[in-house]
Amino acid sequence: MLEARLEQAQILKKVVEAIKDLVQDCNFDCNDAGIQLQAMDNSHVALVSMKLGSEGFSPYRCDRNIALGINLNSLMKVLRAAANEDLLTLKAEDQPDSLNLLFESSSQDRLSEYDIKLMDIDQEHLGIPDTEYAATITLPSAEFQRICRDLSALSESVSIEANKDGVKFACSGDIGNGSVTLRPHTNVEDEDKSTKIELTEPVNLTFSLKYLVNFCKASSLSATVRLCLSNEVPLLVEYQMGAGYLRFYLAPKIGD
Amino acid sequence: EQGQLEIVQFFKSL
Repeated sequence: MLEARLEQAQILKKVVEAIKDLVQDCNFDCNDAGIQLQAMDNSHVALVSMKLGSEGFSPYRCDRNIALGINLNSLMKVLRAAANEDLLTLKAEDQPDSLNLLFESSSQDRLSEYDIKLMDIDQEHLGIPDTEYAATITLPSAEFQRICRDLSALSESVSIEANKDGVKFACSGDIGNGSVTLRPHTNVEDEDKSTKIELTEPVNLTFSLKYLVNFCKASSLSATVRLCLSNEVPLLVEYQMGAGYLRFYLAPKIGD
Repeated sequence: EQGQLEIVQFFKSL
C-alpha cells in the first residue's frame, strides 16, 4: 500500500495548479523512491515531468509500484479544501479504486478526509535522454514569468538567443516588436535574484509563448527557474522543489 | 500552429 505524508499541502496544490491546464488526466506513479508523473499535453508539443522524492515525505511507505490514474481537475477540487499549511496524507491500496486524502490542521484540531475515484489511464511513456545543454540560464522565476507575459501580449512566439553577453528574449507581432535582454549578474544579498548563464555554444531557438506562459504557473514553487537550451532540441524549464522537481519540455518552432 | 514541432519527434517512446 501507499502511505505518504507531506508536511505542507501547498506543495501538491501548487504542482497540480501549475499543470492542470496542460494535462487533464495522468498517472501518478508511486514506488519506493517516491511519486513521479510524466504526461504530454493534448497537442503533443509539451511534456510535464514531476518528481516528489520519498525523502520529501514523512513517513513514506510504498510496498509495490502503484499507478494512480487521476483527473487533475477532480484532484484540484479536493485539494482546494486543504489549507496551505495542512499536513497532507495520501493513502491507497495496492490495487486501488480510489485515493484517500487526509488534511490535518494542527492549529485548529481539524481533520478532513476525502476519497477520489481513480481511472485506468493508458499513457504513452517517453524516454528523455540525458542531455548536455549548450546553454543553461538560471533566473528569478518571477522575472521569467514577467518576460513571457509581457511578450505574449505582442506575439505568439518568442526567440530565445543566448550568447556570452547575455540572453535575449525577442518577439515580433502585428502591432510591433519587443525584446528583453538579461545580462548575467550576482545579487550578493539574495542569491535567488541573480541571473546565471552557463554557455558552451551560442543558441537561438523559437518557442510558443502560450506554452511558456502556462509553465510559469509553477513560479510559486520556486524563487528561481532553470532554462536549458540546445539548438534543435526541446527547451527544458525546471522548477526545483525541496525533494524533487517540476520540469516542462517544449518542442521548438521552426521557420515562419 | 505553423512550424510547431511535436515533442515525440525528440523523445523515444518506451
